[in-house]
Amino acid sequence: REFTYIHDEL
Amino acid sequence: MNIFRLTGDLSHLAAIIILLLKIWKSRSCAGISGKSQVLFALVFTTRYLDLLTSFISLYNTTMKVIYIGCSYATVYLIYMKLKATYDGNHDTFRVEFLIVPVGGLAFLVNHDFSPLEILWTFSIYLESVAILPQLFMISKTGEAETITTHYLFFLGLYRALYLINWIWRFYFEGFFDMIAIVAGVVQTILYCDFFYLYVTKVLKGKKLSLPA
Repeated sequence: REFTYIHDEL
Repeated sequence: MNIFRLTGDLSHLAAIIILLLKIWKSRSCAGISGKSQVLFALVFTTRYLDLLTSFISLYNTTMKVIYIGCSYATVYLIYMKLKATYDGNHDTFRVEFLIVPVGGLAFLVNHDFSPLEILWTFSIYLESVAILPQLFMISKTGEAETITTHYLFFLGLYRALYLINWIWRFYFEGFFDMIAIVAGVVQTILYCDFFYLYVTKVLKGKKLSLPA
């Protein structure tokens, strides 16, 4: 499983 | 992006700049915990590794670069340039008691067992407790300069605003990140005692000093 979490907050 | 998140980010930025300017202008880092600042530099470094892997927005990238740059500049001033003014004798919090459990927890409780994600989780957990050496130092010396308390106030305000941001995002976007929320609540609670002192003392023009 290739999945990168996008953390859009600082 | 909502108003709480934006003001939260700006409040965080204000805290970082206030601290850096205070140290730079006074040519002294007396009363500042170098250990807390190293922890914050570590927090930003491990969290913003995604600068290399994903682009979110110009705003996001710019803020990350500024946070990282300022935190390293602060550490440099404390441990290199203004080392003579660093109050190491009072900065005695044992950071391994934070790093080790936080590192272990990041391995156990995360969204995904991958290196970047574990480091991100580590940074979230570490940020929630990174201020403890600073609060410990203040409790040890029994006082803090007013400018230092402004720094802490903006750092705590940033966290409180982020909590409102998460409530907002849950209602309007159906978004919630349990790891960030739990750590954020813990972090905000740590500031409560300080907030009380700030409002009852500093805002009334008194210096923050604790009873002996």
